[in-house]
Amino acid sequence: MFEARLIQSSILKKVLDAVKDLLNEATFECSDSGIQVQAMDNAHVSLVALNLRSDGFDKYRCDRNLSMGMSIATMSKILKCAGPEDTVTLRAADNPDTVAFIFESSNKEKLAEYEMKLINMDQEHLGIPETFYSCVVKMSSHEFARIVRDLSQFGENITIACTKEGVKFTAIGDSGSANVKLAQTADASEENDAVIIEMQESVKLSFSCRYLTCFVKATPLCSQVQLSISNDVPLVCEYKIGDIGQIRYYLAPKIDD
Amino acid sequence: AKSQRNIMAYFKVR
Repeated sequence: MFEARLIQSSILKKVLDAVKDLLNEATFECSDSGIQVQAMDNAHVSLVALNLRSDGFDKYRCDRNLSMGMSIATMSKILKCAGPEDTVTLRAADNPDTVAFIFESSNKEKLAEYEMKLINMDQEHLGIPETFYSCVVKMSSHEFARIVRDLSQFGENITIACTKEGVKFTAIGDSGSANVKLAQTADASEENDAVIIEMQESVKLSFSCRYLTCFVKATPLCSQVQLSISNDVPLVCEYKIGDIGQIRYYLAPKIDD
Repeated sequence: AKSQRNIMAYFKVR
């Protein structure tokens, strides 16, 4: 039997909001160590890797490893039915055809159960090599979301250029161009708003605004975002999920024709 | 013009 309980359904609601624009369906791999999801978007341009550790759940039991193919749209619909203060429990049998989502109100007076059919999926699982990145930028997730939103109005790509001095985001389009420069924070006491750059080598790469716009849907999960960039490899955009895990988005760069 | 690479060009199928 598989059972995982979270006191705050809001975490799972935010996780679904962070993936539903990219993924139609995904396999949830459940084991003793927790729940892992790795899935590409339909166009195979980006990859989402979600990790929720078992010790981050309020209750977690997984008697045998399970691979559950889930419709993200259906799961998102179900999670919209949970109140923000509700406790959520995911439950499945050992060889499941369905998974149950059980929502319990904080006063325990309302109990709602939603059962979702699982789907058979034949997903390709990609091996992500251990990569040493030339630049790692930590910054406010809200600032990053704002930059993506603002610059997306001017072009279909955002070029990220990172040097020792700071990080520069640029978009160029038919109507004009836009750029935002962020200097590395000198005094990092305002931790959440600080811009911290670890740089071995300067980098400059372009990425599709469409995908970056999907990634920043994870902003409510964490006040900080970490961007890992190396020339000619996918960008990694990482948000921590409280004490329970993290979501990483990998995005293949755009290259000059 | 820039063209979009595929993520599978970087990560191998396991």
